[in-house]
Amino acid sequence: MGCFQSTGRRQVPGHEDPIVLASQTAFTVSEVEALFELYKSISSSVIDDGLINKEEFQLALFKNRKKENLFANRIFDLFDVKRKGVIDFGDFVRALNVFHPNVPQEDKIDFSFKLYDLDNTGYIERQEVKQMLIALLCESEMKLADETIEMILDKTFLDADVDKDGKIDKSEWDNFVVKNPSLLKIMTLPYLRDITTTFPSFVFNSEVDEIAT
Amino acid sequence: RPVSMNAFELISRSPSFNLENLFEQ
Repeated sequence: MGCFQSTGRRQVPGHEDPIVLASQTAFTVSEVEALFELYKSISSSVIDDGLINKEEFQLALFKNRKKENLFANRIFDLFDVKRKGVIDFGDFVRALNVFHPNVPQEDKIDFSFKLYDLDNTGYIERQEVKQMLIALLCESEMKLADETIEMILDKTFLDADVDKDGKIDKSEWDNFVVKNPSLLKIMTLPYLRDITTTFPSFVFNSEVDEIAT
Repeated sequence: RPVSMNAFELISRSPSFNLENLFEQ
């Protein structure tokens, strides 16, 4: 029992019940509430409508409103599960959950496969990898000759595309990441293990002490 | 050196994948 009179749950559009979200993810109820504090801050940075649009997402990621960015767009699309052009709170928590250290490796592998399957064809195709490589080079202001890019692609497909059909299917991807575990590093955010300490202000703002976790 | 790396190792270095930035609001 908490010390305060319960005032009921926050009524915010798209604010799914933290208890339900906690039951579906590796987060505790308190952590879901902490994520809501973060979500509120991101979702009100440009338009205060309680939803994260692409501009707000990019702003949160890069601290500036960069131009179109292939990777940020792709991550946004994977967070925007319902394809509404905005990320609601439930989408946000469930997508971040994939990056939780305690989430099974298979979920991370699935997410990374979708991330790189730019055209959602069920395969990671050579031209998609080339497109991402070129985007990375532009982003990091690195220059590589086209033949060097083709060499990198050749080597990658030699290792990953076991059946030599010019595209990487899901089972080839599974085997490839097992052999190259460093590729999954981006799929884990150690931060997420203890999220409530990341948001000291949250302790004063939330109703968490009233909720059984 | 980039040539000795596979494409995905390079791609995964994109700062866009650094979702920790989301937590620095």
